Amino acid sequence: MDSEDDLLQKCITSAMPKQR
Amino acid sequence: PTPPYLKWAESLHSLLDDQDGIHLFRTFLKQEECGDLLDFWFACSGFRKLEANEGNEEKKVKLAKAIYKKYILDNNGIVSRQIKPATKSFIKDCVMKLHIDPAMFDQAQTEIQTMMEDNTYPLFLKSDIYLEYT
Repeated sequence: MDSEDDLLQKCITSAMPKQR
Repeated sequence: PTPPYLKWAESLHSLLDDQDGIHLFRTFLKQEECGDLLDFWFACSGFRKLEANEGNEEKKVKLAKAIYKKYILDNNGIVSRQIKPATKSFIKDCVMKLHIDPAMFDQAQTEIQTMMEDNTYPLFLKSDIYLEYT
């Protein structure tokens, strides 16, 4: 299981646009 | 075609829809010591997008707690200071009672977004960092 920080970081990244 | 950096000036959403725009805006916010505003905004979007299958339930609880702890619990944090007390207690309630809902951070996200639209986003468009980029 990911640490809280990893989980949060993945969550933030998942919401970002992938490419222009 | 319109260069991307001109699009960024159209709205906060145009800016947050572009990887380079996000990168530059984050650099600006970090300089102003409020990078957490942007991370929180994306964390809320990411949380809402988590799929509602069963294996995810544990992950959702953990993530909701992580968002709450990092951005909302500390009343002196930049994000926490911009969120209304009623919104904070609503989120606290959800976390404590494990009422985890995809929309539980929506109101807080809106409040942070309004604050960025009224404040940090217009400042960014006037900042050296943006002007130099253009």
